[in-house]
Amino acid sequence: TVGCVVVDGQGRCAAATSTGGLMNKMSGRIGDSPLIGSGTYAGDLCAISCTGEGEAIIRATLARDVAAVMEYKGLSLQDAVDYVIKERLDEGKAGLIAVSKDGKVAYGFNTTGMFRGCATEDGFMEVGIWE
Amino acid sequence: MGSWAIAVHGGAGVDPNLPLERQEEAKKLLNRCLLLGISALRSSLPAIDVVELVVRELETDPLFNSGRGSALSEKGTVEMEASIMDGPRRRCGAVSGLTTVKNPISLARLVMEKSPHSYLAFEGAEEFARKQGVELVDNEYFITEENVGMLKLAKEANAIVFDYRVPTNTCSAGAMASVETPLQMNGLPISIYNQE
Repeated sequence: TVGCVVVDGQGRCAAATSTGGLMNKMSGRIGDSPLIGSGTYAGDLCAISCTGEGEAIIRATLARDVAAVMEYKGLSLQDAVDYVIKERLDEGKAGLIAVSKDGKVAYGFNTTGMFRGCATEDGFMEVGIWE
Repeated sequence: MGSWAIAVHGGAGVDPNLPLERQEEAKKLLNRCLLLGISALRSSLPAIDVVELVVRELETDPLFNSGRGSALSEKGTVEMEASIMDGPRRRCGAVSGLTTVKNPISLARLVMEKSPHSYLAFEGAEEFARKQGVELVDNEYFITEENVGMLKLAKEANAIVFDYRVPTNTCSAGAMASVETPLQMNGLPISIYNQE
């Protein structure tokens, strides 16, 4: 699975996710990537793209949960990401990337690694795989 | 005016023994996609245009599991899915079961912009694609040698393998691991090291 999340200079958030799914999957199997609220979500506050064990991400409505705990509990972006990865996946393995309206970027995963990269207008830029 | 930010991902769950050159290859692609997004943001492209542009780039490169280089179904074919969402009015578009659309994320965008719906799947999505005139290719275009090998291993292990990025020289260990792990998904063993 691949994904991208952006907040632009006007504070507008957007998210996109695309995948081939699982190797040896049953034909017709749908994972989390096309499900708004599970694999992808964007609202006024933030944008999220997920990857990992689709069935666990669907059960957790992972992407929307990040936005929900920001909206309802007032968590910061990174705290919201850490909370859902830690508390909402049960046994599932997944990772996600997120940006917020105020130009922050965050990511989290409970797998062995996640191919990711992030950058912000103030010059921060990072590409990584492992913890 | 706020400040912009961008993040990209190429999948989670990586073989801890992934060869260094594969790691460098992945980082190079992530870096290239980040720079593409940054340049678009500096040109004041809206967020929804930037995420589509970057994901198209990731779909076109065979390294990660999307578009060209997608994981294979049990039939040895590619069935792709994608979704996109625009924060300000929470508009969204999604597609599933695509077999000929070169860039699934762009069809998802067209579902959001040009259809009254949010989600189209399989034959309906393919028909919408033809009507919209998006670029169509043979299913073969998406299939790589490496994934054919991965599928073979997964079938031998009677397992669903999340991350086809596990290098073939360690694959048998990965797939075997799935046979030995007690973890099940939909009745089939899954391999811990191989989530995507």
